[in-house]
Amino acid sequence: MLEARLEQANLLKKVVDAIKDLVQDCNFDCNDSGIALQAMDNSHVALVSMMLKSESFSPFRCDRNIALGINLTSLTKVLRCAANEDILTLKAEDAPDVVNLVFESAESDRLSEYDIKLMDIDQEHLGIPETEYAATISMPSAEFQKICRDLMALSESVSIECTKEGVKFACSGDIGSGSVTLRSHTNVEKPQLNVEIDLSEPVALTFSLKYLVNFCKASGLSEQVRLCLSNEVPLLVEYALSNNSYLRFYLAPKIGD
Amino acid sequence: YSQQLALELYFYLS
Repeated sequence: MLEARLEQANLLKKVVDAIKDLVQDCNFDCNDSGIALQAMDNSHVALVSMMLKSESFSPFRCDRNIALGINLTSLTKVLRCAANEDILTLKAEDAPDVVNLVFESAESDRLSEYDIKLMDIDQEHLGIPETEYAATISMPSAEFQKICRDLMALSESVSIECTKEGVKFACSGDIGSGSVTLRSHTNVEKPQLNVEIDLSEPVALTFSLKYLVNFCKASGLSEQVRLCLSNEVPLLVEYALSNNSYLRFYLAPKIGD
Repeated sequence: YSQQLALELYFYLS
């Protein structure tokens, strides 16, 4: 059986909120290392990969592999019933029909309990090879969100060009064009504002802003976001969570006609 | 730039 207790319901609320517009039904794969999720969006150009390590829960118990097929709209409805600071416990039997969610207030004696019916989801799994990326950019997640939103006002696509000069986000559309360039930057007092660019070779790729703006819904999960790029491979957008847990998004690049 | 390639072209179905 599965029993996984999260100190704060907020973590799961934010994760589900960040992915629910990309994927609708998905399996939460539970085993002794934690709870993982991998799902492609309908158009098969974006992939969500979440890993909540067992260390992110206290306690965490999962005796055997269990796939919880959950509709994220249903999960969102139930998670809305939890206060952000509630303690959240996920429970399921070994061959479950439902997943049980218990919300406990740390400050009062309230205990809420919900069951969500599970679905049989036959999901295609993509193998993601370990990739040595040509460019890795760490930057404030709020900054990345602003850039994506700003450029989306002008265009559907953004080109991300990384050279030793810095990283340039550029777009052009019907009303004109725009760009934002960032250089490496270290803020000793506020390291969350650092911009770090690790480059082994120059990269230039074009991506759909609609997806990037969608990924940025995860900004509340982490002060920093990591962008990993190599020519002609999908972009990796990673929000690191505590205990080596993560929320990753992959996006296939656009190509010329 | 118009065509968005599918992820399956990059990752393998397992």
